[in-house]
Amino acid sequence: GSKQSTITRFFSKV
Amino acid sequence: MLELRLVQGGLLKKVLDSLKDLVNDANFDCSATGFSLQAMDSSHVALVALLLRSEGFEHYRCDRNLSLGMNLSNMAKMLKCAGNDDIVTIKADDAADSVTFMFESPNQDKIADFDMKLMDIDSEHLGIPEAEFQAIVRMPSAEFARICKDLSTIGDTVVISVTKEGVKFSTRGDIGTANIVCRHNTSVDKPEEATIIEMEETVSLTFALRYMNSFTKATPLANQVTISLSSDLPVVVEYKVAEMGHIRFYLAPKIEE
Repeated sequence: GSKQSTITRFFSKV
Repeated sequence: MLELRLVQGGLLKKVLDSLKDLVNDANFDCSATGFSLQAMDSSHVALVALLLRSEGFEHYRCDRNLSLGMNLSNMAKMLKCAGNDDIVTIKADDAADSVTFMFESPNQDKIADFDMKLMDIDSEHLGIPEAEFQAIVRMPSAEFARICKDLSTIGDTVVISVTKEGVKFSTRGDIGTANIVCRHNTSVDKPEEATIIEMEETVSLTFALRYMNSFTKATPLANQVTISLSSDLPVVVEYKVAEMGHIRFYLAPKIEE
């Protein structure tokens, strides 16, 4: 099955 | 002191309608560049970035950078009280705990002001890297909204695949499966009816339809939507806001475990 990833996995805090 | 006067006040109403179901509270950032917002939904699966450039306002005064924390559903309630053709002015003092929305009817015979309490919001700002996309699809926004709505009656997720054949939207659910293919098509009467597919490489990604459907609330803002895809990156679904800016929705893909 597939799992929902999150935005913070790709973009980091500035 | 902040004072932003927008002749096309209806645009702000549409912007809020497209944000309020996705994000509860957010900071609006005002700087010399413009009026902007970046916020994630509560589960951090989607991110929205709004920019309304200062040049798009009839009058734009922002003495120093200011962050206004607002509850978006309350802001939408206030803006609903403005007429679609009203001129909207947003005003706040530097150390203000409230923001004023002023609505003027086009012929100046009705002037209203609504004061809304501001809130302190701890929000983290994310750096969005410039990306090279494997595929960029431009298509009529109403067509994209229709596809997302139709597919969500059958399944919960959409697989968006771009190949030489075109862009394919697929879903599967308990009752069966559905595939909708849109081909590159520029032989149309009006430019806004075109579907333009630019592909560097084939790409296929899976997304939750619930979020896609939420993004399509921005459909009244623009005739065209731009969908930018790259493997293992969030999709970007962009709507232009007249000539003055954009709303970009980022949605994290579903990833095979």
